[in-house]
Amino acid sequence: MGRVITVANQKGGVGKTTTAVNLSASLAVAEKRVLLIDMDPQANAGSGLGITAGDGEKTVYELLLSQCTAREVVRNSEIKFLDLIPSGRRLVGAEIELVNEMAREYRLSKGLESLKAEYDYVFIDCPPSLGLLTVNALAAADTVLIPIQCEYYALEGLTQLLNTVRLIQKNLNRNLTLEGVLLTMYDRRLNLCRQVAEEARAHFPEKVYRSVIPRNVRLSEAPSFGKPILLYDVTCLGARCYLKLAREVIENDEAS
Amino acid sequence: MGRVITVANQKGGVGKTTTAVNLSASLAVAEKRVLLIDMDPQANAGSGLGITAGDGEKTVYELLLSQCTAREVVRNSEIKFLDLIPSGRRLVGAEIELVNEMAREYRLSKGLESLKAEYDYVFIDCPPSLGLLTVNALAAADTVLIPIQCEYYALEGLTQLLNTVRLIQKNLNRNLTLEGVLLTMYDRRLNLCRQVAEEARAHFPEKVYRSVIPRNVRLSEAPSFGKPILLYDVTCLGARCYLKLAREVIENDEAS
Ligand SMILES: Nc1ncnc2c1ncn2[C@@H]1O[C@H](COP(=O)(O)OP(=O)(O)OP(=O)(O)O)[C@@H](O)[C@H]1O
Ligand SMILES: Nc1ncnc2c1ncn2[C@@H]1O[C@H](COP(=O)(O)OP(=O)(O)OP(=O)(O)O)[C@@H](O)[C@H]1O
Ligand SMILES: [Mg+2]
Ligand SMILES: [Mg+2]
Repeated sequence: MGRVITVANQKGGVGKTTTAVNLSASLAVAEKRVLLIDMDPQANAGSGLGITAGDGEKTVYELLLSQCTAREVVRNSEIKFLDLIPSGRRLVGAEIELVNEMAREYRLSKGLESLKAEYDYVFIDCPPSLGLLTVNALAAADTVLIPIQCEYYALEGLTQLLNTVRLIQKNLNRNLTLEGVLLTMYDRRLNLCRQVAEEARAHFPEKVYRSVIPRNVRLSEAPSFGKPILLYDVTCLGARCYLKLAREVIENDEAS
Repeated sequence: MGRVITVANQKGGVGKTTTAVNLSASLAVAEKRVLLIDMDPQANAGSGLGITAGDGEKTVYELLLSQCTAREVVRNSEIKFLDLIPSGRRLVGAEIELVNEMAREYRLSKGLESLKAEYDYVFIDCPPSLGLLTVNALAAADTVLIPIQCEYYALEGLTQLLNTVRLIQKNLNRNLTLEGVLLTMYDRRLNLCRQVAEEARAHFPEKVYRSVIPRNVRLSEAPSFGKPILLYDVTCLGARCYLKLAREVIENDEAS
Protein backbone atom coordinates (compact mmCIF):
# COMPACT_ATOMS: atom_id res chain seq x y z
CA MET A 1 0.00 0.00 0.00
CA GLY A 2 1.62 3.26 -1.15
CA ARG A 3 3.61 5.00 1.54
CA VAL A 4 3.79 8.75 0.89
CA ILE A 5 7.23 10.20 1.73
CA THR A 6 7.64 13.97 1.48
CA VAL A 7 11.20 15.25 0.91
CA ALA A 8 11.32 18.66 2.58
CA ASN A 9 13.67 21.32 3.90
CA GLN A 10 13.07 25.05 3.49
CA LYS A 11 16.82 25.65 3.28
CA GLY A 12 17.71 25.94 -0.37
CA GLY A 13 20.12 23.76 -2.30
CA VAL A 14 20.49 20.95 0.29
CA GLY A 15 19.82 18.09 -2.15
CA LYS A 16 16.00 17.64 -1.94
CA THR A 17 15.54 17.16 -5.67
CA THR A 18 18.71 15.09 -6.12
CA THR A 19 17.50 12.78 -3.32
CA ALA A 20 13.87 12.58 -4.51
CA VAL A 21 14.95 11.71 -8.08
CA ASN A 22 17.76 9.28 -7.27
CA LEU A 23 16.12 7.49 -4.34
CA SER A 24 12.94 7.01 -6.43
CA ALA A 25 14.97 5.65 -9.34
CA SER A 26 16.98 3.32 -7.06
CA LEU A 27 13.80 1.88 -5.50
CA ALA A 28 12.26 1.44 -8.97
CA VAL A 29 15.21 -0.65 -10.20
CA ALA A 30 14.65 -2.80 -7.08
CA GLU A 31 11.23 -3.39 -8.64
CA LYS A 32 9.30 -1.28 -6.18
CA ARG A 33 6.47 0.64 -7.90
CA VAL A 34 7.29 4.32 -7.33
CA LEU A 35 5.50 7.60 -8.08
CA LEU A 36 7.46 10.88 -7.87
CA ILE A 37 5.48 14.14 -7.55
CA ASP A 38 7.16 17.45 -8.37
CA MET A 39 5.63 20.15 -6.15
CA ASP A 40 8.34 22.71 -6.92
CA PRO A 41 7.55 25.42 -9.51
CA GLN A 42 11.21 25.16 -10.58
CA ALA A 43 10.28 21.70 -11.96
CA ASN A 44 13.78 20.32 -11.31
CA ALA A 45 12.58 16.80 -10.38
CA GLY A 46 10.92 16.47 -13.77
CA SER A 47 13.93 17.71 -15.67
CA GLY A 48 16.14 15.38 -13.60
CA LEU A 49 14.16 12.55 -15.26
CA GLY A 50 14.17 14.25 -18.66
CA ILE A 51 10.43 15.08 -18.48
CA THR A 52 9.01 18.60 -18.82
CA ALA A 53 5.32 19.43 -19.19
CA GLY A 54 4.48 21.46 -22.32
CA ASP A 55 2.39 24.62 -21.99
CA GLY A 56 -0.95 22.95 -22.76
CA GLU A 57 -0.38 19.85 -20.65
CA LYS A 58 -1.93 19.20 -17.26
CA THR A 59 0.38 19.10 -14.26
CA VAL A 60 0.21 18.94 -10.47
CA TYR A 61 -1.21 22.51 -10.66
CA GLU A 62 -4.48 21.26 -12.22
CA LEU A 63 -4.60 18.45 -9.66
CA LEU A 64 -4.37 20.96 -6.77
CA LEU A 65 -7.14 23.12 -8.25
CA SER A 66 -9.31 20.00 -8.80
CA GLN A 67 -9.37 20.53 -12.55
CA CYS A 68 -8.37 16.91 -13.26
CA THR A 69 -7.72 13.54 -11.58
CA ALA A 70 -4.29 12.22 -10.59
CA ARG A 71 -4.49 9.46 -13.20
CA GLU A 72 -4.74 12.11 -15.95
CA VAL A 73 -1.40 13.73 -15.00
CA VAL A 74 0.77 10.68 -14.33
CA ARG A 75 3.63 10.20 -16.85
CA ASN A 76 5.91 7.22 -17.41
CA SER A 77 9.67 7.70 -17.06
CA GLU A 78 12.57 5.90 -18.74
CA ILE A 79 12.67 3.55 -15.74
CA LYS A 80 10.07 0.78 -15.81
CA PHE A 81 8.58 1.04 -12.30
CA LEU A 82 8.96 4.84 -11.94
CA ASP A 83 6.17 7.32 -12.82
CA LEU A 84 6.07 11.12 -12.41
CA ILE A 85 3.43 13.78 -11.80
CA PRO A 86 5.18 16.84 -13.28
CA SER A 87 5.28 20.41 -12.03
CA GLY A 88 4.29 23.28 -14.27
CA ARG A 89 4.91 26.99 -14.73
CA ARG A 90 1.47 27.90 -13.31
CA LEU A 91 2.43 26.38 -9.94
CA VAL A 92 4.23 29.65 -9.10
CA GLY A 93 0.85 31.31 -8.60
CA ALA A 94 -0.83 28.36 -6.85
CA GLU A 95 0.01 29.43 -3.31
CA ILE A 96 -1.83 32.76 -3.68
CA GLU A 97 -4.66 31.17 -5.66
CA LEU A 98 -5.20 28.49 -3.00
CA VAL A 99 -5.27 30.89 -0.01
CA ASN A 100 -9.04 31.41 -0.08
CA GLU A 101 -10.02 27.90 -1.27
CA MET A 102 -11.86 25.40 0.92
CA ALA A 103 -9.58 22.79 2.58
CA ARG A 104 -6.62 24.43 0.90
CA GLU A 105 -4.11 22.29 2.82
CA TYR A 106 -5.64 18.97 1.76
CA ARG A 107 -5.79 19.50 -2.01
CA LEU A 108 -2.91 17.16 -2.75
CA SER A 109 -3.92 14.45 -0.28
CA LYS A 110 -7.46 14.40 -1.74
CA GLY A 111 -6.04 14.19 -5.25
CA LEU A 112 -3.82 11.22 -4.40
CA GLU A 113 -6.42 9.06 -2.65
CA SER A 114 -7.49 7.24 -5.80
CA LEU A 115 -3.93 6.49 -6.93
CA LYS A 116 -1.81 5.74 -3.86
CA ALA A 117 -2.70 2.03 -3.73
CA GLU A 118 -1.08 1.38 -7.12
CA TYR A 119 2.39 2.23 -5.81
CA ASP A 120 4.70 0.94 -3.08
CA TYR A 121 6.24 4.41 -2.59
CA VAL A 122 5.08 7.93 -3.42
CA PHE A 123 7.80 10.62 -3.12
CA ILE A 124 7.01 14.35 -3.12
CA ASP A 125 9.77 16.87 -3.95
CA CYS A 126 9.17 20.25 -2.25
CA PRO A 127 10.25 23.82 -3.02
CA PRO A 128 12.63 25.55 -0.56
CA SER A 129 9.89 27.17 1.53
CA LEU A 130 7.23 26.39 4.14
CA GLY A 131 4.33 27.80 2.16
CA LEU A 132 1.09 26.13 1.04
CA LEU A 133 2.82 23.82 -1.47
CA THR A 134 5.04 22.27 1.21
CA VAL A 135 2.13 22.25 3.70
CA ASN A 136 0.04 20.32 1.13
CA ALA A 137 2.88 17.83 0.72
CA LEU A 138 3.24 17.34 4.50
CA ALA A 139 -0.53 17.02 4.97
CA ALA A 140 -0.57 14.28 2.31
CA ALA A 141 2.43 12.42 3.71
CA ASP A 142 2.87 9.37 5.95
CA THR A 143 6.48 10.40 6.67
CA VAL A 144 8.93 13.21 5.96
CA LEU A 145 12.51 12.67 4.77
CA ILE A 146 14.83 15.62 5.62
CA PRO A 147 18.03 16.05 3.55
CA ILE A 148 20.64 18.10 5.42
CA GLN A 149 23.63 19.60 3.65
CA CYS A 150 26.65 19.37 5.95
CA GLU A 151 26.97 23.13 6.31
CA TYR A 152 26.23 25.64 9.06
CA TYR A 153 23.20 27.44 7.57
CA ALA A 154 21.51 24.09 6.86
CA LEU A 155 21.68 23.20 10.56
CA GLU A 156 20.21 26.54 11.59
CA GLY A 157 17.05 25.95 9.59
CA LEU A 158 16.23 22.67 11.29
CA THR A 159 14.38 24.18 14.24
CA GLN A 160 11.99 26.07 11.97
CA LEU A 161 11.38 22.93 9.91
CA LEU A 162 10.66 20.81 12.99
CA ASN A 163 8.27 23.49 14.32
CA THR A 164 6.35 23.34 11.04
CA VAL A 165 6.23 19.54 11.12
CA ARG A 166 4.87 19.68 14.69
CA LEU A 167 2.20 22.20 13.62
CA ILE A 168 1.18 19.92 10.75
CA GLN A 169 1.02 16.91 13.12
CA LYS A 170 -1.20 18.87 15.52
CA ASN A 171 -3.55 20.54 13.03
CA LEU A 172 -3.55 18.69 9.71
CA ASN A 173 -1.99 15.23 9.82
CA ARG A 174 -1.84 13.43 13.16
CA ASN A 175 -0.02 10.41 11.68
CA LEU A 176 2.92 12.28 10.13
CA THR A 177 6.24 10.88 11.42
CA LEU A 178 9.92 11.30 10.56
CA GLU A 179 11.10 8.89 7.84
CA GLY A 180 14.73 9.81 8.33
CA VAL A 181 17.44 12.43 8.09
CA LEU A 182 19.91 12.17 5.20
CA LEU A 183 23.36 13.80 5.27
CA THR A 184 24.17 15.15 1.81
CA MET A 185 27.20 16.69 0.07
CA TYR A 186 29.39 15.17 2.75
CA ASP A 187 33.12 15.77 2.38
CA ARG A 188 34.98 13.84 5.11
CA ARG A 189 38.08 16.05 4.72
CA LEU A 190 36.21 19.09 6.08
CA ASN A 191 35.92 19.74 9.84
CA LEU A 192 32.64 21.63 9.30
CA CYS A 193 31.07 18.55 7.70
CA ARG A 194 32.09 16.27 10.56
CA GLN A 195 30.77 18.79 13.11
CA VAL A 196 27.41 19.17 11.36
CA ALA A 197 27.09 15.39 11.03
CA GLU A 198 27.74 14.96 14.78
CA GLU A 199 25.16 17.64 15.63
CA ALA A 200 22.57 16.04 13.34
CA ARG A 201 23.13 12.60 14.91
CA ALA A 202 22.78 14.14 18.38
CA HIS A 203 19.57 15.95 17.33
CA PHE A 204 17.99 12.85 15.80
CA PRO A 205 19.27 9.75 17.57
CA GLU A 206 18.63 6.64 15.42
CA LYS A 207 16.93 8.67 12.68
CA VAL A 208 20.02 9.68 10.68
CA TYR A 209 20.54 7.19 7.84
CA ARG A 210 23.74 5.13 7.97
CA SER A 211 24.05 5.88 4.22
CA VAL A 212 25.64 9.29 3.68
CA ILE A 213 25.70 11.01 0.26
CA PRO A 214 29.19 12.37 -0.51
CA ARG A 215 29.81 15.43 -2.64
CA ASN A 216 30.19 13.88 -6.10
CA VAL A 217 30.29 15.95 -9.28
CA ARG A 218 28.63 13.19 -11.36
CA LEU A 219 25.42 13.81 -9.32
CA SER A 220 25.36 17.44 -10.46
CA GLU A 221 26.17 16.51 -14.07
CA ALA A 222 23.40 13.91 -14.48
CA PRO A 223 20.44 16.40 -14.55
CA SER A 224 21.97 18.22 -17.53
CA PHE A 225 21.43 14.94 -19.46
CA GLY A 226 17.90 14.51 -18.00
CA LYS A 227 18.90 11.23 -16.34
CA PRO A 228 18.96 9.93 -12.78
CA ILE A 229 22.48 8.93 -11.71
CA LEU A 230 21.76 5.20 -12.33
CA LEU A 231 21.31 5.85 -16.05
CA TYR A 232 24.08 8.45 -16.30
CA ASP A 233 26.89 6.64 -14.45
CA VAL A 234 25.88 3.63 -12.37
CA THR A 235 29.49 2.95 -11.26
CA CYS A 236 30.14 6.31 -9.60
CA LEU A 237 30.18 6.87 -5.85
CA GLY A 238 26.97 8.94 -5.97
CA ALA A 239 25.01 6.12 -7.65
CA ARG A 240 26.31 3.49 -5.23
CA CYS A 241 25.33 5.64 -2.21
CA TYR A 242 21.77 6.20 -3.43
CA LEU A 243 21.42 2.45 -4.12
CA LYS A 244 22.65 1.78 -0.59
CA LEU A 245 20.12 4.32 0.77
CA ALA A 246 17.32 2.57 -1.17
CA ARG A 247 18.29 -0.75 0.45
CA GLU A 248 18.24 0.92 3.87
CA VAL A 249 14.76 2.38 3.25
CA ILE A 250 13.48 -1.07 2.21
CA GLU A 251 15.10 -2.74 5.26
CA ASN A 252 13.55 -0.14 7.60
CA ASP A 253 10.19 -0.85 5.97
CA GLU A 254 10.46 -4.61 6.36
CA ALA A 255 11.58 -4.23 9.99
CA SER A 256 8.59 -2.15 11.05
CA MET B 1 21.74 58.70 -2.37
CA GLY B 2 21.12 55.07 -1.34
CA ARG B 3 20.95 52.65 -4.23
CA VAL B 4 18.77 49.63 -3.37
CA ILE B 5 20.19 46.37 -4.70
CA THR B 6 18.09 43.22 -4.28
CA VAL B 7 19.98 39.90 -4.26
CA ALA B 8 17.54 37.37 -5.70
CA ASN B 9 17.29 33.92 -7.25
CA GLN B 10 14.48 31.47 -6.49
CA LYS B 11 16.89 28.55 -6.91
CA GLY B 12 17.99 27.50 -3.46
CA GLY B 13 21.55 27.46 -2.13
CA VAL B 14 23.17 29.49 -4.92
CA GLY B 15 24.99 31.94 -2.60
CA LYS B 16 22.44 34.77 -2.16
CA THR B 17 23.08 35.20 1.56
CA THR B 18 26.84 34.65 1.30
CA THR B 19 26.95 37.36 -1.38
CA ALA B 20 24.63 39.80 0.42
CA VAL B 21 26.61 39.51 3.67
CA ASN B 22 30.14 39.58 2.21
CA LEU B 23 29.58 42.19 -0.49
CA SER B 24 27.91 44.46 2.09
CA ALA B 25 30.82 43.98 4.50
CA SER B 26 33.40 44.58 1.76
CA LEU B 27 31.74 47.85 0.69
CA ALA B 28 31.50 48.95 4.33
CA VAL B 29 35.26 48.52 4.88
CA ALA B 30 35.70 50.72 1.79
CA GLU B 31 33.83 53.30 3.88
CA LYS B 32 30.59 53.13 1.94
CA ARG B 33 27.58 53.41 4.26
CA VAL B 34 25.67 50.14 3.78
CA LEU B 35 22.34 48.79 5.06
CA LEU B 36 21.62 45.04 4.74
CA ILE B 37 17.97 43.92 4.96
CA ASP B 38 17.19 40.25 5.71
CA MET B 39 13.91 39.38 3.97
CA ASP B 40 14.36 35.62 4.40
CA PRO B 41 12.46 33.92 7.27
CA GLN B 42 15.52 31.67 7.66
CA ALA B 43 17.34 34.79 8.97
CA ASN B 44 20.70 33.57 7.61
CA ALA B 45 21.94 37.07 6.68
CA GLY B 46 21.54 38.19 10.29
CA SER B 47 23.30 35.15 11.70
CA GLY B 48 26.07 35.62 9.12
CA LEU B 49 26.74 38.92 10.93
CA GLY B 50 26.25 37.43 14.37
CA ILE B 51 22.92 39.25 14.91
CA THR B 52 19.64 37.51 15.72
CA ALA B 53 16.43 39.24 16.79
CA GLY B 54 15.06 38.06 20.13
CA ASP B 55 11.41 37.06 20.39
CA GLY B 56 10.13 40.43 21.61
CA GLU B 57 12.24 42.55 19.28
CA LYS B 58 10.90 44.30 16.17
CA THR B 59 12.15 43.05 12.78
CA VAL B 60 11.46 43.54 9.09
CA TYR B 61 8.12 41.76 9.76
CA GLU B 62 6.80 44.72 11.79
CA LEU B 63 8.09 47.10 9.12
CA LEU B 64 6.12 45.24 6.40
CA LEU B 65 2.94 45.33 8.48
CA SER B 66 3.47 49.05 9.19
CA GLN B 67 3.74 48.45 12.94
CA CYS B 68 6.95 50.48 13.21
CA THR B 69 9.35 52.71 11.24
CA ALA B 70 12.56 51.55 9.58
CA ARG B 71 14.68 53.58 12.00
CA GLU B 72 13.24 51.58 14.91
CA VAL B 73 14.47 48.23 13.49
CA VAL B 74 17.94 49.14 12.26
CA ARG B 75 20.80 47.47 14.19
CA ASN B 76 24.54 48.22 14.14
CA SER B 77 26.93 45.40 13.16
CA GLU B 78 30.53 44.75 14.17
CA ILE B 79 31.62 46.66 11.06
CA LYS B 80 31.51 50.44 11.41
CA PHE B 81 29.63 51.44 8.24
CA LEU B 82 27.37 48.35 8.07
CA ASP B 83 23.85 48.25 9.59
CA LEU B 84 21.23 45.48 9.47
CA ILE B 85 17.45 45.22 9.49
CA PRO B 86 16.99 41.68 10.85
CA SER B 87 14.50 39.02 9.83
CA GLY B 88 12.30 37.34 12.38
CA ARG B 89 10.41 34.12 12.97
CA ARG B 90 7.01 35.76 12.25
CA LEU B 91 8.15 36.51 8.67
CA VAL B 92 7.19 32.91 7.72
CA GLY B 93 3.52 33.90 7.93
CA ALA B 94 3.90 37.35 6.33
CA GLU B 95 3.20 36.23 2.76
CA ILE B 96 -0.26 34.92 3.69
CA GLU B 97 -0.96 37.82 6.04
CA LEU B 98 -0.07 40.39 3.33
CA VAL B 99 -2.21 38.81 0.56
CA ASN B 100 -5.33 40.89 1.32
CA GLU B 101 -3.54 44.07 2.43
CA MET B 102 -3.65 47.33 0.45
CA ALA B 103 -0.56 47.91 -1.76
CA ARG B 104 0.83 44.62 -0.51
CA GLU B 105 3.75 44.71 -2.98
CA TYR B 106 4.97 48.15 -1.87
CA ARG B 107 5.19 47.59 1.89
CA LEU B 108 8.97 47.45 1.95
CA SER B 109 9.55 50.29 -0.48
CA LYS B 110 7.24 52.56 1.58
CA GLY B 111 9.03 51.55 4.78
CA LEU B 112 12.46 52.40 3.34
CA GLU B 113 11.66 55.83 1.93
CA SER B 114 12.60 57.69 5.10
CA LEU B 115 15.91 55.87 5.54
CA LYS B 116 17.43 55.24 2.10
CA ALA B 117 19.16 58.63 1.88
CA GLU B 118 21.38 57.85 4.88
CA TYR B 119 23.16 55.01 3.02
CA ASP B 120 25.23 54.66 -0.15
CA TYR B 121 24.00 51.08 -0.69
CA VAL B 122 21.01 49.12 0.59
CA PHE B 123 21.20 45.33 -0.03
CA ILE B 124 18.19 43.04 0.36
CA ASP B 125 18.72 39.28 0.87
CA CYS B 126 15.78 37.25 -0.48
CA PRO B 127 14.37 33.80 0.32
CA PRO B 128 14.55 31.11 -2.41
CA SER B 129 11.10 31.82 -3.88
CA LEU B 130 9.19 34.32 -6.03
CA GLY B 131 6.48 35.00 -3.45
CA LEU B 132 5.39 38.31 -1.89
CA LEU B 133 8.61 38.76 0.12
CA THR B 134 10.79 38.64 -3.01
CA VAL B 135 8.21 40.73 -4.94
CA ASN B 136 8.39 43.37 -2.19
CA ALA B 137 12.18 43.38 -2.44
CA LEU B 138 12.10 43.76 -6.24
CA ALA B 139 9.45 46.49 -6.07
CA ALA B 140 11.68 48.42 -3.63
CA ALA B 141 14.88 47.97 -5.66
CA ASP B 142 16.78 50.09 -8.13
CA THR B 143 18.64 47.03 -9.41
CA VAL B 144 18.75 43.25 -8.96
CA LEU B 145 21.95 41.25 -8.45
CA ILE B 146 21.58 37.58 -9.49
CA PRO B 147 24.02 35.02 -8.01
CA ILE B 148 24.26 31.89 -10.17
CA GLN B 149 25.79 28.68 -8.87
CA CYS B 150 27.76 27.05 -11.68
CA GLU B 151 25.47 24.03 -11.84
CA TYR B 152 22.80 22.81 -14.25
CA TYR B 153 19.65 23.33 -12.12
CA ALA B 154 20.73 26.91 -11.35
CA LEU B 155 20.79 27.72 -15.07
CA GLU B 156 17.34 26.23 -15.62
CA GLY B 157 15.75 28.60 -13.13
CA LEU B 158 16.99 31.73 -14.87
CA THR B 159 14.12 31.96 -17.36
CA GLN B 160 11.53 31.97 -14.57
CA LEU B 161 13.49 34.59 -12.64
CA LEU B 162 13.80 36.87 -15.67
CA ASN B 163 10.06 36.49 -16.38
CA THR B 164 9.31 37.63 -12.85
CA VAL B 165 11.71 40.60 -13.14
CA ARG B 166 9.98 41.63 -16.38
CA LEU B 167 6.55 41.39 -14.71
CA ILE B 168 7.79 43.58 -11.86
CA GLN B 169 9.25 46.12 -14.33
CA LYS B 170 5.90 46.26 -16.18
CA ASN B 171 3.52 46.35 -13.22
CA LEU B 172 5.30 47.54 -10.09
CA ASN B 173 8.70 49.12 -10.69
CA ARG B 174 9.40 50.61 -14.11
CA ASN B 175 12.98 51.60 -13.19
CA LEU B 176 14.19 48.16 -12.07
CA THR B 177 17.32 47.13 -13.99
CA LEU B 178 19.91 44.35 -13.75
CA GLU B 179 22.83 45.23 -11.48
CA GLY B 180 24.82 42.20 -12.54
CA VAL B 181 25.13 38.42 -12.61
CA LEU B 182 27.63 36.83 -10.23
CA LEU B 183 29.10 33.35 -10.79
CA THR B 184 29.43 31.57 -7.44
CA MET B 185 30.95 28.31 -6.15
CA TYR B 186 33.08 28.22 -9.29
CA ASP B 187 35.52 25.29 -9.54
CA ARG B 188 37.65 25.73 -12.68
CA ARG B 189 38.56 21.99 -12.71
CA LEU B 190 34.95 21.02 -13.50
CA ASN B 191 33.63 20.97 -17.09
CA LEU B 192 30.11 21.65 -15.86
CA CYS B 193 31.24 24.89 -14.21
CA ARG B 194 32.97 26.14 -17.34
CA GLN B 195 29.91 25.27 -19.46
CA VAL B 196 27.48 27.05 -17.13
CA ALA B 197 29.79 30.09 -16.99
CA GLU B 198 29.89 30.25 -20.80
CA GLU B 199 26.10 29.97 -21.03
CA ALA B 200 25.63 32.70 -18.43
CA ARG B 201 28.01 35.05 -20.29
CA ALA B 202 26.13 34.34 -23.54
CA HIS B 203 22.78 35.00 -21.83
CA PHE B 204 23.91 38.28 -20.27
CA PRO B 205 26.57 39.90 -22.41
CA GLU B 206 28.53 42.51 -20.38
CA LYS B 207 26.42 41.91 -17.26
CA VAL B 208 28.38 39.00 -15.77
CA TYR B 209 30.90 40.33 -13.25
CA ARG B 210 34.55 39.81 -14.08
CA SER B 211 34.97 38.80 -10.40
CA VAL B 212 34.00 35.15 -9.93
CA ILE B 213 33.54 33.60 -6.47
CA PRO B 214 35.35 30.24 -6.23
CA ARG B 215 34.17 27.36 -4.04
CA ASN B 216 36.08 28.06 -0.83
CA VAL B 217 35.37 26.23 2.43
CA ARG B 218 36.30 29.27 4.55
CA LEU B 219 33.18 31.02 3.17
CA SER B 220 30.99 28.26 4.55
CA GLU B 221 32.81 28.19 7.89
CA ALA B 222 32.53 31.93 8.60
CA PRO B 223 28.76 31.96 9.36
CA SER B 224 29.22 29.41 12.15
CA PHE B 225 31.26 32.10 13.91
CA GLY B 226 28.72 34.83 13.09
CA LYS B 227 31.29 36.76 11.05
CA PRO B 228 31.56 37.93 7.46
CA ILE B 229 34.62 36.47 5.72
CA LEU B 230 36.61 39.69 6.21
CA LEU B 231 36.54 39.27 9.99
CA TYR B 232 36.93 35.47 9.91
CA ASP B 233 39.85 35.12 7.48
CA VAL B 234 40.70 38.19 5.43
CA THR B 235 43.61 36.42 3.66
CA CYS B 236 41.59 33.56 2.12
CA LEU B 237 40.59 33.39 -1.53
CA GLY B 238 36.90 33.89 -0.70
CA ALA B 239 37.60 37.19 1.10
CA ARG B 240 39.85 38.50 -1.67
CA CYS B 241 37.19 37.72 -4.31
CA TYR B 242 34.42 39.53 -2.47
CA LEU B 243 36.73 42.55 -1.97
CA LYS B 244 37.46 42.50 -5.70
CA LEU B 245 33.70 42.31 -6.41
CA ALA B 246 33.12 45.32 -4.14
CA ARG B 247 35.72 47.30 -6.11
CA GLU B 248 33.99 46.30 -9.36
CA VAL B 249 30.58 47.44 -8.03
CA ILE B 250 32.08 50.81 -7.03
CA GLU B 251 33.82 51.21 -10.40
CA ASN B 252 30.57 50.41 -12.28
CA ASP B 253 28.86 53.03 -10.13
CA GLU B 254 31.44 55.73 -10.79
CA ALA B 255 31.37 54.96 -14.53
CA SER B 256 27.63 55.38 -14.91
N1 LIG C 1 25.90 14.89 -3.36
C1 LIG C 1 26.04 15.88 -4.25
N2 LIG C 1 27.26 16.13 -4.77
C2 LIG C 1 27.43 17.14 -5.65
N3 LIG C 1 26.46 17.97 -6.08
C3 LIG C 1 25.23 17.77 -5.60
C4 LIG C 1 24.93 16.72 -4.67
N4 LIG C 1 23.60 16.75 -4.38
C5 LIG C 1 23.10 17.79 -5.08
N5 LIG C 1 24.06 18.39 -5.83
C6 LIG C 1 23.93 19.58 -6.68
O1 LIG C 1 23.76 20.69 -5.80
C7 LIG C 1 22.73 21.55 -6.27
C8 LIG C 1 21.61 21.58 -5.23
O2 LIG C 1 20.99 20.33 -5.16
P1 LIG C 1 19.40 20.18 -5.36
O3 LIG C 1 18.95 21.05 -6.46
O4 LIG C 1 19.07 18.74 -5.41
O5 LIG C 1 18.93 20.79 -3.96
P2 LIG C 1 17.46 21.23 -3.57
O6 LIG C 1 17.40 21.18 -2.09
O7 LIG C 1 16.48 20.45 -4.32
O8 LIG C 1 17.45 22.77 -4.06
P3 LIG C 1 16.16 23.75 -4.02
O9 LIG C 1 16.14 24.21 -2.60
O10 LIG C 1 16.47 24.84 -5.00
O11 LIG C 1 14.97 22.92 -4.41
C9 LIG C 1 22.28 21.00 -7.61
O12 LIG C 1 22.96 21.71 -8.62
C10 LIG C 1 22.70 19.53 -7.57
O13 LIG C 1 23.01 19.04 -8.84
N1 LIG D 1 31.77 30.29 -2.68
C1 LIG D 1 31.40 29.40 -1.77
N2 LIG D 1 32.22 28.38 -1.46
C2 LIG D 1 31.84 27.45 -0.55
N3 LIG D 1 30.67 27.44 0.10
C3 LIG D 1 29.81 28.43 -0.17
C4 LIG D 1 30.12 29.47 -1.10
N4 LIG D 1 29.06 30.32 -1.15
C5 LIG D 1 28.14 29.82 -0.30
N5 LIG D 1 28.59 28.69 0.31
C6 LIG D 1 27.86 27.82 1.25
O1 LIG D 1 26.86 27.15 0.46
C7 LIG D 1 25.61 27.15 1.18
C8 LIG D 1 24.58 27.92 0.35
O2 LIG D 1 24.92 29.29 0.29
P1 LIG D 1 23.89 30.41 0.77
O3 LIG D 1 23.18 29.98 1.99
O4 LIG D 1 24.59 31.70 0.79
O5 LIG D 1 22.90 30.36 -0.48
P2 LIG D 1 21.46 31.01 -0.57
O6 LIG D 1 21.20 31.19 -2.02
O7 LIG D 1 21.39 32.19 0.30
O8 LIG D 1 20.54 29.83 0.03
P3 LIG D 1 18.94 29.94 0.26
O9 LIG D 1 18.36 29.69 -1.09
O10 LIG D 1 18.61 28.84 1.25
O11 LIG D 1 18.67 31.29 0.80
C9 LIG D 1 25.88 27.77 2.53
O12 LIG D 1 26.10 26.73 3.45
C10 LIG D 1 27.14 28.60 2.31
O13 LIG D 1 27.91 28.68 3.47
MG1 LIG E 1 14.85 21.15 -5.48
MG1 LIG F 1 19.93 32.65 1.77
